[in-house]
Amino acid sequence: KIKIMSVVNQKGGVGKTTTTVNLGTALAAIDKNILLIDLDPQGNLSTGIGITEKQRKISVYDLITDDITINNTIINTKIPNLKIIPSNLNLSGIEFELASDEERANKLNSKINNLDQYFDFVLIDCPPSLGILTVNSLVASNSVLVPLQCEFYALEGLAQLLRTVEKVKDNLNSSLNLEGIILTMFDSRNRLSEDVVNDAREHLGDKVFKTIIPRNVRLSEAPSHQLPAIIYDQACAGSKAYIDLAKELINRLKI
Amino acid sequence: KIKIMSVVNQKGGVGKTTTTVNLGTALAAIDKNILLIDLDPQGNLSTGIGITEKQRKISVYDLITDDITINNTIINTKIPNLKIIPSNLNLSGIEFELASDEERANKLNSKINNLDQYFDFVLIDCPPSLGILTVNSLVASNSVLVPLQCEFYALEGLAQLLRTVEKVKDNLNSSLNLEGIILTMFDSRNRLSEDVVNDAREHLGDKVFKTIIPRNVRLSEAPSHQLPAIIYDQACAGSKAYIDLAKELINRLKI
Ligand SMILES: Nc1ncnc2c1ncn2[C@@H]1O[C@H](COP(=O)(O)OP(=O)(O)OP(=O)(O)O)[C@@H](O)[C@H]1O
Ligand SMILES: Nc1ncnc2c1ncn2[C@@H]1O[C@H](COP(=O)(O)OP(=O)(O)OP(=O)(O)O)[C@@H](O)[C@H]1O
Ligand SMILES: [Mg+2]
Ligand SMILES: [Mg+2]
Repeated sequence: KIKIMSVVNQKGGVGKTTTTVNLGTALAAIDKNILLIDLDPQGNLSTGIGITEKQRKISVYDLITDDITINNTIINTKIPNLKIIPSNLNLSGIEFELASDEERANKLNSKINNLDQYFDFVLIDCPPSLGILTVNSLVASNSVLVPLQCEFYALEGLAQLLRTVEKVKDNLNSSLNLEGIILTMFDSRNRLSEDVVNDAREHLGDKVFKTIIPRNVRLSEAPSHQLPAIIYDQACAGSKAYIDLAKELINRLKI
Repeated sequence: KIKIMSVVNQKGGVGKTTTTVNLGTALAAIDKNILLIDLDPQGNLSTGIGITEKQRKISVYDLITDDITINNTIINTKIPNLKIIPSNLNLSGIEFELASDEERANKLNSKINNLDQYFDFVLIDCPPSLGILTVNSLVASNSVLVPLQCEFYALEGLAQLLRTVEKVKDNLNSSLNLEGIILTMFDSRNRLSEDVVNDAREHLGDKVFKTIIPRNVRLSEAPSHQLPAIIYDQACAGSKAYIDLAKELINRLKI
């Protein structure tokens, strides 16, 4: 059964895109077939994977608003086993365009079932809000990954996010489950990071992945080379952590 | 003339809230009368200034959707010369609630003109999107501050943001002007930070403030003590940078 995972957190800058890029690449490296979907109008995921402006002519915007099938929006990346549906700026007006459409929450879900090729995982990178794009992702998914930055402000929004996931599960998509919380940007020099880790494990127990992603400058340098960190610098602490995370995810799912 | 400034960037986690809290506090410390408005449903600004849950019963949500006047939503903070209109979770459904309202872009603007007390500055903290809340802020403002994180992904969204500001100026609010770009989270150990600074100054010249805000762990610790960094640790590099920024802003405006 295909795992369709929303990578979501309305708090900004917590590592959603970095997680989607590097977890996706690590899973592809251990021979899983991966599809990434860029649901953020900023298109950081498309950039982080090395998709040029020209390759973004057809994007997830067309998938949501036109009659095009999902198979006609998927493009290859430079990375074996890894494909993507890119995003472009057309997506930034979507909230208004769908405002009076009864089916607005179901757009992505209605298309994702027509995939004509096999994927083990679909990872959907969401924008930093709980608006119509994130709701579309949650309705189309059967699993949720929540990157949680090891900072004080990031903890504030977590309860609201988990309530929203429950609401979507109860009203729109009963197959949706929280896969887990991924602790990101852990800084061993900052006592606060420790507090966030302890707090998260105390309240959420096993829902928090054991693997912690450290703050690592190579992770933020990689996008400027249009490469995932796992390819740009496989030996750095950030890449190793994402490779560990991929293994832990596979073990949890017993695949 | 009152300066109404939107602190805006659709890229998440770039330091919008941290800038609103600390620039606001620094201006209040040099005897300017300051009003902060928390337009983010997450309510990080209200938390960073020490506003309790109980004090958020009346919020900016009521201002936008009810007949209440702005003067009845303003509350005091522990900081002299600094007042706030807090936010609460009611705000997260606003995009949908206003979807069919012709006047949805003008809600804040229609109320802000009825202030019955004098402020030198109003700083509005925006959520990480270009949705209806950010548009309300831009329509109600005469000035825009853009925090720009010294990271690669953050540069990507800047052109779109500046185009949106122009669009609001041309169609909805001709008095809107870009005050400047504030470089944040500069990390001298990361060559990329240097590249972003040079890039920004090359393309935007004097629009980029000379003061650069360094990455400084005390800035991220302060919110867990419900205090601005300027009060939590006045001598740290982060606080000094925001105090310098306040002085630079005053010099630019020749007040
Ligand atoms: N573990 C890490 N160590 C250091 N830098 C990181 C790490 N993870 C992400 N970054 C950097 O931090 C910034 C924010 O990360 P990213 O863009 O992935 O977050 P996001 O949640 O997708 O942001 P948005 O809310 O805008 O979509 C980026 O510049 C990224 O390169
Ligand atoms: N100069 C800095 N040095 C170190 N940490 C910082 C700095 N500025 C902000 N931070 C921390 O980085 C995180 C992101 O900052 P902040 O929340 O202010 O950004 P934002 O743009 O308001 O985010 P959002 O897009 O979610 O509203 C916070 O945890 C904050 O404490
Ligand atoms: Mg992102
Ligand atoms: Mg904020």
